[in-house]
Amino acid sequence: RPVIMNAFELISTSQGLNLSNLFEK
Amino acid sequence: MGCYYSKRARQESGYEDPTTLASETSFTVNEVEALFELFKKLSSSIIDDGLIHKEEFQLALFRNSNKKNLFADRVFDLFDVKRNGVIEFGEFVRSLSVFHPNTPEIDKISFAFRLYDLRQTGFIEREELKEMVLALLNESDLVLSDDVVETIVDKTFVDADSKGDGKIDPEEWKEFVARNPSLIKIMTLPYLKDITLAFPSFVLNSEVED
Repeated sequence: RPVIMNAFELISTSQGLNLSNLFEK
Repeated sequence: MGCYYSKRARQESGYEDPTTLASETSFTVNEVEALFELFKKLSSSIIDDGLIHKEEFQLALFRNSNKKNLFADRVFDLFDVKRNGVIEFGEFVRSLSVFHPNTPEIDKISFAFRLYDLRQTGFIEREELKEMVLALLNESDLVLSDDVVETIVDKTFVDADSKGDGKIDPEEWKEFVARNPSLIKIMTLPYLKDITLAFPSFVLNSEVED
């Protein structure tokens, strides 16, 4: 049975939402 | 102890009283002071004016000041509460506070909703969700057929749009997140609890000295 991805799950992987990069030294 | 420099820098960047900011956010006074160190670094990376410009935000996120990204744009716009094209220190602290581990989940759910409500209509609409999926695929160099994208969006709407009116309202979003808590994992930065360790130089500039 094919697994259909949750669209929000997919977009939450965007690098633009990963604010931990702000803390990179 | 560098007081002249630190006062000047504070005036330039719309520095707000750390006690006030701490009282309005999940941060302690010391953590707000530490965030000022981070803010100074980010706000002087391209234009040294004590304000975070979009190019500086993109540079911090992507190591590239020219990288266009729909989601980074949305985050920037939400941080830029005054909508004047730059992020001031107070805006930076108040917005980052949403990502603090101690901040109530309801605030994180609400921030994520506003993030995904691209056109600020008060709803996450089907077209907006599709636009975000396409942006993510583009960013990730993933290619999916339009049929597959439509299927993903349809399936998500079947799950999230419980009233079936073709748009997700804040109440439906709250219920959807309750059933899928992983959706707001990105709204918590565990690192924020250790910010004073990461940026200890605030001690040198602390107002306690003034």
